[in-house]
Amino acid sequence: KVGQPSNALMADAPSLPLIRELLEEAPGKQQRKPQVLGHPLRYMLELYQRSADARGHPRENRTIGATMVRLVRPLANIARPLRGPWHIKTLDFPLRPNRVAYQLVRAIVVYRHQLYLAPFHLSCHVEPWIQQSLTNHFPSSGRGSSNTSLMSKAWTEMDITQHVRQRIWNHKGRRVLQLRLMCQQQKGSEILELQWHGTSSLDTAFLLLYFNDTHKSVQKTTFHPRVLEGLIEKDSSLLRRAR
Amino acid sequence: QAGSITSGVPSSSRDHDGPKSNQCSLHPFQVSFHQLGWDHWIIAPHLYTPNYCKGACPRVLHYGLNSPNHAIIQNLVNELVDQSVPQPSCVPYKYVPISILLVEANGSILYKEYEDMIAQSCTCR
Repeated sequence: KVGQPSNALMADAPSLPLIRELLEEAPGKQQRKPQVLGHPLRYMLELYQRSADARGHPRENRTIGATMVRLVRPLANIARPLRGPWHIKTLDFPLRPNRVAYQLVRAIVVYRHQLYLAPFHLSCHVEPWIQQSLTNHFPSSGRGSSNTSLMSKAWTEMDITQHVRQRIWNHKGRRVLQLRLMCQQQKGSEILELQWHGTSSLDTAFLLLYFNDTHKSVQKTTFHPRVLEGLIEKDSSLLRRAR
Repeated sequence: QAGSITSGVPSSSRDHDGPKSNQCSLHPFQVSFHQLGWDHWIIAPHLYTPNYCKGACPRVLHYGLNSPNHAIIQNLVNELVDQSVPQPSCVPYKYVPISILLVEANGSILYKEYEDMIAQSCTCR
């Protein structure tokens, strides 16, 4: 129906897989595109340009190793009271219910390890935030690697796949990954109360979840060569006779 | 034998199939996500080329059409047995995926590869 707004069209045909997915992922027309700015958007644009050409064709040599990458922004960030030289900010990342069809390949937290909050220079790192737990450290795999950071050198990526898989991935119901950003004033400046209000949580950290779409691989059954040969043999003989 | 089948077919088959130009083939077609009404949440790409298949399915299907035997039979049935059985249709045969960068309702940003979004070749089925 020409001219009918696509949302109405989409609503008519929720049974089609793509339409159903688009309905799920697409904010309604009435909802303006949520404002996404700054590093997260730049990061995902760079990831997109490395993985697909200008017309959207996935590149043969793409290296993301996943068919879907979700950048999750932290919900709330609560600045904890000063504890010694540490300024602590907890970051809550809401994880959507896990669709059986998507297999988690990798989870990475990207955060600023150098933060400038006038007049402070801070150096930061990220830890899991587990209530009443002493060992708030990522398992050995949690390592910061700023060399892979795609943006300025102030950002670091840390692989937290093991932590996410062990601690939260298979939970039922609402799942929130809680991390905390630990920042310390760099040497020299005296300990002063730090006002976090200057940075929105968006500017300090975000979460990247890499998935593979498993349901498609199940559907695409591969013909056994013997079966394929039989099909071709029968097909070409009949085709030849008719021709 | 093939001979008996084809001999029964009236010789007018050539003009019946019409000129080669209107035979089943792939037609390039480009849209913008704005035209589809999705631009308020799709960041990239701006243009999308789904393409489409259009054209007649001649009785003797040329080899490049990847047609199954059934399509040849259906053509003969339409011609010799019962014209209410339609000729095969010209539809996509192979597809390729497209990568989309979009904003989700909660503000997350999603990179996703959607399968079977661009028609790459056609067939008569």
